[in-house]
Amino acid sequence: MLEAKFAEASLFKRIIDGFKDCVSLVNFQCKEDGIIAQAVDDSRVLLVSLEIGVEAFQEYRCDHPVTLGMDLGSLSKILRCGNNSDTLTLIADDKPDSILLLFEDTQRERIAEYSLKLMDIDADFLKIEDLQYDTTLMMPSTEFSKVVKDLSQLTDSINIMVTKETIKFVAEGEIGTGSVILKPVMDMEKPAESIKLEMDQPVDLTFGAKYLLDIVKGSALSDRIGIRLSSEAPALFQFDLSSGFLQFFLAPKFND
Amino acid sequence: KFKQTSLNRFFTKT
Repeated sequence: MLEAKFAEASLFKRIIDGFKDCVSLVNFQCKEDGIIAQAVDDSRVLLVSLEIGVEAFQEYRCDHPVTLGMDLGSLSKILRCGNNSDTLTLIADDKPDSILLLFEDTQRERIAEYSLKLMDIDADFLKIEDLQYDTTLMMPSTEFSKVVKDLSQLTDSINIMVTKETIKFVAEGEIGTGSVILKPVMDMEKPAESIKLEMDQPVDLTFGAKYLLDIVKGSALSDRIGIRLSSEAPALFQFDLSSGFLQFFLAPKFND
Repeated sequence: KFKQTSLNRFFTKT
């Protein structure tokens, strides 16, 4: 039996909204210590990895591991039926055909109950080794989102260059070019506004703009984004939850 | 011209 209760339905909504546009069919693996999910987009360029730890729930119980295969488009329709401030409980038995979603408004004694049919999804689980990164940066997710949205207007490829003291985003397109340069900055008053950079090796990488646009949809989950870059591995973009994370691994573009 | 790589190049299936 799985019973996973979110204090606010909006958290699960924001998690699902964070990656529903790049992958559609996802197996959620529920275990004693929380829920994990992994999915690769159809072009096999972007990998989404989600972990929701027990601490992120108001109440959590999972007696037997259970895999819930869901169509995120359908799940999202049901999630829109609940109010953000409702509690949301996910309920499934040990061999479920469907999952129950229970929205409760404790103030008004309103209870809404939906069931979603589960799917058998044949997806391989990729093993993510501990990758070595050349550069790690932490910055406001809104700032990263703005850079990606702005530069994507010009081109389908965005170049990210990091040297010791500079993070440079460049777009070269048919209508013109654009670049944004950011420097590490420590904001004592508003720590969430800080930009932190740890660089072992400079990097110069190019990514598909459309995938970056998918990634920044996770910004509603956290006001910070962690970006880890390496010349030899997919880039890692991470939004932290109070317990757990939403990660995107993105394969770079290479000069042919 | 930049060419998009695939994740298959980096990850192993389990």
